[in-house]
Amino acid sequence: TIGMVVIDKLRHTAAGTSTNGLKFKIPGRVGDSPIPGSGAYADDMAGAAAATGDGDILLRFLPSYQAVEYMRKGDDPTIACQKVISRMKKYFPEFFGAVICANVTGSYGAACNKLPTFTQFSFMVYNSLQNQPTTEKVDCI
Amino acid sequence: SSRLPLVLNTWSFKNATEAAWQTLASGGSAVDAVENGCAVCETEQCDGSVGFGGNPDELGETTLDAMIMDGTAMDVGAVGDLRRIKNAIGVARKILEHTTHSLLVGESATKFAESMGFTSEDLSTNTSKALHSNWLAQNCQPNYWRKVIPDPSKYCGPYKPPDVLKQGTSAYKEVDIHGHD
Repeated sequence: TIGMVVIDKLRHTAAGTSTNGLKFKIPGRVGDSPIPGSGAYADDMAGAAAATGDGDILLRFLPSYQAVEYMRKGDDPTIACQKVISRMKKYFPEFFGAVICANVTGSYGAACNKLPTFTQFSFMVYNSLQNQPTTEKVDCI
Repeated sequence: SSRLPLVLNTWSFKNATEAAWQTLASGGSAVDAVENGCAVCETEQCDGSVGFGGNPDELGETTLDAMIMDGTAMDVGAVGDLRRIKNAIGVARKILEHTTHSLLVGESATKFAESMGFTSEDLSTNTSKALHSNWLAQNCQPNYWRKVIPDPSKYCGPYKPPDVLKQGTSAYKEVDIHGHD
């Protein structure tokens, strides 16, 4: 799955996802990706976020919406992402998931749930301070 | 705000990031950038989890989900369980632009896509066919069924509910991190 967040110079936000879902899913199954607030969410008044991982769990928590709401209340994007992951982790300690967050000033962050096979999450960043896309990594919590 | 514009995306899908950035640089909107960035991943089949020919379902079919949200207008277009159309994010954009709905699914979404000019074509590839064949050969393991007969941890379906429901089966099954939403 790709989840993407874009904020332009005028602070207009957009977010999106595209996926072919889980391998060997039961036909008809849809995950978090096409669900607004779950796979991605954007609001010019606050910021935008996108999630990736096990969509059957993610969509129960609307993590992208929740992350944007945390940023609206003033949380730094990294903290917003971490709070969302922590909330899901309380219910599903072994769930596979990560979230990227950005606010309308251009600050960004990410977080993921640590598993034995998933200890770091890679994401891409391109902003006006860089002259090319850059891979960044966060340690999962 | 001096850090704006900003493109951020999950995983190391560099060409998608680049495409979104170039869209902004050439005067496109944030929504245009998301559409073009995701479309690159659909074409390139990013890590097999995006686009055609990846992650087949139990019947061997690849179906696509996509969503695009305009945070200025709070407008959304989304498509779920889309069949036989490669450009799922493009279809989501058409739903955003040309309907007042938010989410279309399944065969009806395909019909909508065709009416918008998208080509209907088989989304399977040799890779997805091989994945599916191997899964069948491994007695359909892993799968997402529980509390059915025959025992889904050992056998393929078709499955049906048992006469007496057993307690204690976990509601959560850890997924392969290489096959993600």
